[in-house]
Amino acid sequence: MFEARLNAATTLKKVLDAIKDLLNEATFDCSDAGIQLQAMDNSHVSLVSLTLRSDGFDKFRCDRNLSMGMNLGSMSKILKCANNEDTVTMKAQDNADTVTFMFESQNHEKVSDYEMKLMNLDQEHLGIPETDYSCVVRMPAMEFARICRDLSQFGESVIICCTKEGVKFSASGDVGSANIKLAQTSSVDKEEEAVTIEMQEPVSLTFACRYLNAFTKATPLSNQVQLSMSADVPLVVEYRIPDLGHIRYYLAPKIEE
Amino acid sequence: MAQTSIASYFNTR
Repeated sequence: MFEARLNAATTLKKVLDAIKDLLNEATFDCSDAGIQLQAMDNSHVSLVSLTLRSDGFDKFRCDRNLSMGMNLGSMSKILKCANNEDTVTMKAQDNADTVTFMFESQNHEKVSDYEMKLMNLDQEHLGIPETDYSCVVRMPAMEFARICRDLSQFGESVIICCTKEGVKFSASGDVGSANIKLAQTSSVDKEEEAVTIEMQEPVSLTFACRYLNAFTKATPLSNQVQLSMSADVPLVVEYRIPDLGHIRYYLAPKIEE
Repeated sequence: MAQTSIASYFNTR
């Protein structure tokens, strides 16, 4: 028996919004530790890794490890039927071929359930090594989304250049070129507004705008985003989901041909 | 510039 409950459907809606543009379907691996999802996007350029810890749920029970392959378009249709404040419960029997989403209104007067067929997805899991990154930048998630959106008007690629002075995002194309520099904040009233840089070595890497923009769909989940970079390895864009877990996106850098 | 597969950076488990 698997059962996981969140007191507000909005969290699950935001999680789904953060992955559904990159992935058509994905396997949710459930264990007593929580729910894990790892999947490459359709073109295998980026990897999504989602962790929702069992202690972050309002109720969580998983008697046996369970892998649930879900069509995210179908899941999205179902979650649209929930109000943001509804309690959402996901349920499945052991070895089931369906999962049930149950939504309950705050006043308990409306209860709806939606059963969705599960899929058998043959997905390979990638082993992601622990890495010490040359540069780790933390910044407001909204600011990062804004930068990605603004720069994508100028080119298909963004160069992220990080030194101890700050981080620079650049793009260029037919229109011309654009540069956005962010310095480390010296003092801020609110922690979520801070820009911080931990640098061992400066890095300069090029990434595809469209993937960065897709990652920023996770912005509603978190005030801050963390960018981890080293030369010649994938960028990690991490959004922490308060009290529940995190979503990490890995993106292969563009390299000179 | 070329875009490589993310899988080439990580080991298959």
